[in-house]
Amino acid sequence: KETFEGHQVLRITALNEAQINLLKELSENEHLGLDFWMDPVDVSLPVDVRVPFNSLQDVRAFLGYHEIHYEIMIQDLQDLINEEQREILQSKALQ
Amino acid sequence: LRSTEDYNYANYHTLNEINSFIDMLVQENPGFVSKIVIGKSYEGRPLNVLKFSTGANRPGLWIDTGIHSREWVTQASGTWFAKKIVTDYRRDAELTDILNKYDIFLEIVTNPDGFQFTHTTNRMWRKTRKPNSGSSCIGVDPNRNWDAGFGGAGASSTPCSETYRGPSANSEPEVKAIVDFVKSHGKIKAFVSIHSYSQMLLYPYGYTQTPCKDQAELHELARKAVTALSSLYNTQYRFGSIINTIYQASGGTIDWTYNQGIKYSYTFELRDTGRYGFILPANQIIPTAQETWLALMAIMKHTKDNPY
Repeated sequence: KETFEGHQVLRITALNEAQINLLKELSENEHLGLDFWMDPVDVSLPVDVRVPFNSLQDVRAFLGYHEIHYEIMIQDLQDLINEEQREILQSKALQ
Repeated sequence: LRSTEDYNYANYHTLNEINSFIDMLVQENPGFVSKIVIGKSYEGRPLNVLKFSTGANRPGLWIDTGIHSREWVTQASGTWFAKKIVTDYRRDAELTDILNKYDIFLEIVTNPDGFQFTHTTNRMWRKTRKPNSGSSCIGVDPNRNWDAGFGGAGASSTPCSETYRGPSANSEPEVKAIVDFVKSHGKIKAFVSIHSYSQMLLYPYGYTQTPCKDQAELHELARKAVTALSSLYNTQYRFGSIINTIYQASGGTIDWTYNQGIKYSYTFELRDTGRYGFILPANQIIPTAQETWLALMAIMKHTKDNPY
């Protein structure tokens, strides 16, 4: 079973077209294993990306270097998935 | 479970549980609800469609939920819609009027292989589960696999991409089954394909900047539908054409349905924006379904009132 320990989901806010293009370049780096939940397309839309633990430093360094603003939307994805599983099981047990 | 009254609509469910729900709903509503199997998935699972019908030879309204398997609130909302239809028929005048003139078709789990995979192996799986020859990567994005601008910009030719379009249009049995069904039916008048999670209501096109010929009407109806949706919990939605509101996407579902002559073709992106993504907590399922139902009713009512 694939788990997502340490994966974070970042919400990135691009300020201009140049930053959108930088994020598109980032998305083409297959070795980072990024999963774009919302793609970089326009400054009016946020960009949400799931970043595997092993790529976090690289991605954060990239964003920091280019002064691209981001927030951590999900701190640890597996925690949230575990919580979801707990809720499902608990609900079934109650039923 | 003994009946669909016992089903917990405020929780996420496995594929088997949803299929049992479908069978129970059919059993409880003979002569009104039936199940059609429109095909089989790559791994051989039935592609179940619920048909709500009060008469013969009616035109149809299509709703599908969950072509992207990880978008769990979508399939959960679809289950709630199914129960809502049987509960409100003969109680809600507007829905009753719609059902006296139109059949409603609802495919709750459009991508069962992917959905099963999200429950057993990888919660974040989006695509189908068909292997790709010459690649170790599995699956096709079924929302890039339709014969509408297929292979153009806004879809990937790389099997490892989440937006891989597939080797050819309709290569995925999950897509081909709907294509065959829509063509053989011949009288589908509205087609709504439901996704999550970025809070949008979109109409064609995604593959081209050229506005569709009914854009003005579709835009106004989208405004009306979104207004109805927001009236319940003040959830904020964007609306517009796919290409102008979200991004260029070729081979998309509703571009194909619109080009088939289904004027009222829409796609939803349900909750949520900016907190949970695809891991939307189960306590948000019912509010999401409730507010979405208001928008669906607006689209279905408009379709009924504006025959073409």
